[in-house]
Amino acid sequence: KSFALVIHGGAGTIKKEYLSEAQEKAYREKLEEALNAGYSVLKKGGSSITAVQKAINVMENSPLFNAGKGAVFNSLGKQEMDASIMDGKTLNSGAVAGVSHIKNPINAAILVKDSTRHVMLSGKGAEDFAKQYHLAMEDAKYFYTEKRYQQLLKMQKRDSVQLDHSTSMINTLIDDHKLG
Amino acid sequence: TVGCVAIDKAGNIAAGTSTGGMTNKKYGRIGDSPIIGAGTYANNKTCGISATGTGEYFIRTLAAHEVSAMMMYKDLTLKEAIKQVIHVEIDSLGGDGGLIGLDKNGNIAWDFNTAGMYRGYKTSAGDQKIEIFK
Repeated sequence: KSFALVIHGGAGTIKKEYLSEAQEKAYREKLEEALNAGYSVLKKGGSSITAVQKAINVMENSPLFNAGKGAVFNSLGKQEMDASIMDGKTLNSGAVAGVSHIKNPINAAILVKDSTRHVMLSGKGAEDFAKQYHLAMEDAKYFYTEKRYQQLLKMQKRDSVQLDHSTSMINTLIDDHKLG
Repeated sequence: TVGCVAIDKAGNIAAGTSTGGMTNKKYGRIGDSPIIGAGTYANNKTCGISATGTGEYFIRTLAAHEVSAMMMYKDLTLKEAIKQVIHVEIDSLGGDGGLIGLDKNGNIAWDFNTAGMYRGYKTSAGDQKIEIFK
């Protein structure tokens, strides 16, 4: 009874010459932690849905990636997050879009999948629903990182849209590769 | 953007994606990540997919479902289908990003048309890989 999982933490202009050794090490360690979180669920005979949730939770809780803590900022300087999940057996799916206070958006997507007849909830409706089911909620400062905010200011100066990263040698661990 | 695709001991596939979107995006803008069939898709008959990149292109091409459809109707392998979507369909529209996938036999594939993608896999056969650069 084999099992497996594959993860990603975003794509972009991520080049070796731009990442410091400390950054590369930090990213590799976090990716490994996410893999192990999902793998241990599968190894114990847990479901692929739970494995996906646990792996993504690790990356949502890390400021290194553009999801959950460390999400990028929109044109108003706010963070709006989106997430979705799908079960390959039943094709049942859940998603949330445009949420700002749900600590782990993938957990809310799972809730929508399991506890409503809908596929997607957005904005305030999604947040009220998450509160109703006592999902962990955080205020804006939990999600804030200086790095991402500086990216926003830089983009606004250039008045363009940047996907969440463009790589440059920086002294914080959060890289800023180009795409989310 | 972060994502995961898993197949469990019962052979069930699940796929998930979570994101903050794009820096300086217009408020209210939604990308592909929460859209089933665009940024996330799973079907036990074919594969599971999670996407990252310029969301608009993955919505317009319904990228995640497109991979599954190419496997189901054109008999492509997961690797071939992901390559076709990224390097033909997304490329031709000028989009960029990547896909990770896993098929019903537990085969893993990924591809991207950017300089790098944070990615990794782990299997019950003991294989594990973590990659960042091209």
